[in-house]
Amino acid sequence: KRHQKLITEFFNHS
Amino acid sequence: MLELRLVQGGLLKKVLDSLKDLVNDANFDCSATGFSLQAMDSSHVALVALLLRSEGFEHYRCDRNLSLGMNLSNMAKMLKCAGNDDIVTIKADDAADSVTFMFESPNQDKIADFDMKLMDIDSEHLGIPEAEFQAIVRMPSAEFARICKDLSTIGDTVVISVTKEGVKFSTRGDIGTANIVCRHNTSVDKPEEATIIEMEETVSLTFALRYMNSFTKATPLANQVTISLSSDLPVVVEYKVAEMGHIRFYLAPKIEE
Repeated sequence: KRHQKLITEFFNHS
Repeated sequence: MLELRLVQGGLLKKVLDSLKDLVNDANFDCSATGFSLQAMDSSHVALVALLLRSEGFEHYRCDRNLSLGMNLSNMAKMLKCAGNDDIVTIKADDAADSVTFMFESPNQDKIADFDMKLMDIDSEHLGIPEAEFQAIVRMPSAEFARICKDLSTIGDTVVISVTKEGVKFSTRGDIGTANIVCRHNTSVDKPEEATIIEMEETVSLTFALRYMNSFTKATPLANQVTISLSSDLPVVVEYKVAEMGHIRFYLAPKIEE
């Protein structure tokens, strides 16, 4: 089973 | 005061067509550097970053940094009213609650202005670090669009794998499986027909085809697309916007649980 990661898990708020 | 005059107004129409299905509302940021946008889709799985450098405009006046909140489907509706060869000027006052789009026909015999209401948008701005990619694929944008469209009739996800054999796009669904391999190929008549694969390490990542198909709405902007991949990082799908900038789509991978 694959889990969809979110963009916010990779890039921090600036 | 903001006044941006773009001779190739058709570019802006194409840019909006490539954004409007992915993002509803976004802030366009205007600074001395250029006209830019960063926005995520509503489920925070994909992010789009647009940059149109100030040098690409025939006239670029931006007295102070401005953020213009716009509904992208409404903006697309307004830009649809411009001819493909029209010169487009974007105008706004510093404290304006609206933006004006002015369209001039190439021979100046028709001039139109459309005023659109601006909106306040709470946007999250993400810092995107410079990354070293394990593999970078450059290929004809129409070919990439065709592959994404074809695979989405069979499955919901695409596995993109880069090895020394080439780049492989794979999917599986209820009716079966599909694999499409594109090899490095520079022996073509025109440079835009080339497929160039630069690989530091093999890489294989899984992505939702729904988003990939949405990114390919940018195909009319550029003959080539660049796909940059690294393990456990969002893929970057980039289209150049003429000589003046780019539109980059970032898509988070699906990870095996």
